[in-house]
Amino acid sequence: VPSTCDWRKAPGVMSPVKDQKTCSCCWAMAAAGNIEAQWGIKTRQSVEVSVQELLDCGRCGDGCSGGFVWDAFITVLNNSGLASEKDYPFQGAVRAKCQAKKHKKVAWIQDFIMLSDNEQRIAWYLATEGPITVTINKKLLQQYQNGVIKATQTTCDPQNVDHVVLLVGFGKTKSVEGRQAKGVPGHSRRRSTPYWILKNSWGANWGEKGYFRLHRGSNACGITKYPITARVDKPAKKVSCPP
Amino acid sequence: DSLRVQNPGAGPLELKEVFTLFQIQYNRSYSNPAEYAHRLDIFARNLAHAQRLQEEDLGTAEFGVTAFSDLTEEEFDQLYGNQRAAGRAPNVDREVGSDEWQES
Repeated sequence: VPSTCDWRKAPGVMSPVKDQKTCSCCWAMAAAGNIEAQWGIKTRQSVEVSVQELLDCGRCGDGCSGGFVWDAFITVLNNSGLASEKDYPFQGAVRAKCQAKKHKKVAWIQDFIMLSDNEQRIAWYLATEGPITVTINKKLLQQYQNGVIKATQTTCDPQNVDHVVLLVGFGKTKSVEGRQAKGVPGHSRRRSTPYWILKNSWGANWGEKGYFRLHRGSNACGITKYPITARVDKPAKKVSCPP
Repeated sequence: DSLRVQNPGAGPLELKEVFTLFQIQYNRSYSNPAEYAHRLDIFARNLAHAQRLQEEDLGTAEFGVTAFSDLTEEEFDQLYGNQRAAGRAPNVDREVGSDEWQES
């Protein structure tokens, strides 16, 4: 596993940060981001796929009231692919009729898998195959501005996961970045902090340009509970994450 | 008074200035004075909460004013939560070696 990985630095892999506004469709936006990244990495073609199609064509039919990533991937498999965001744009509300048949597919998937709840293995998969959707407890995000969130089970219950985001990289803070260590008089330097980099769906004005960082190695906010990714056909060439 | 208690050191005037900046930055307006006062109170609580989060956090995170600072935690949950979050697995534990277990 490399020491750092950041898929935002790879051209054609990450689409712009989206804003779900008042539609609780984080699950669809994370799934779309996962498919875009996998497609971009494996085929070297940049695509932006339709979130609205996942909302209108999902089997539950009420995509703005929450949902599951696996339902999004099932919709893509049922429809043999996804239309582009341009052809089938986000409306911020579920529409009665599925319009999938009217639009050309710009991306499709082979299947989808859930990874083991092991942060080392998740990092390995992220670095060698690409971004992964994860489901976390969003409790600390309402007031989050920047930096690495290092929560405890008390401040962020890892069993109570209620928000889906896209895992796009990992790294370590420089020891100087750490704030004054509490309760240790005079000691101002801190060990460097390992972190995950995650793409949220609350617009680019939130957090670190729409992204945020969580401590890596402590199952922060339940990040290892549902690591799920779509799989796109194997690439001809070996894949490696930009450092 | 409650506002003053919640923001030791930041007098109501300062808090109102921060709130006005928040309204400008995130394009917020409230329909009447009562709603304004209600949102100001929530904003003050959220600022105090952000301060506590900052103190409790063991990493390098910074907490403070965000686009959601005039929402209660319940409103934020309602608006941005994945209502259909996966349930918890039932906690089924069974004495290993009990007769019933062997039968089944």
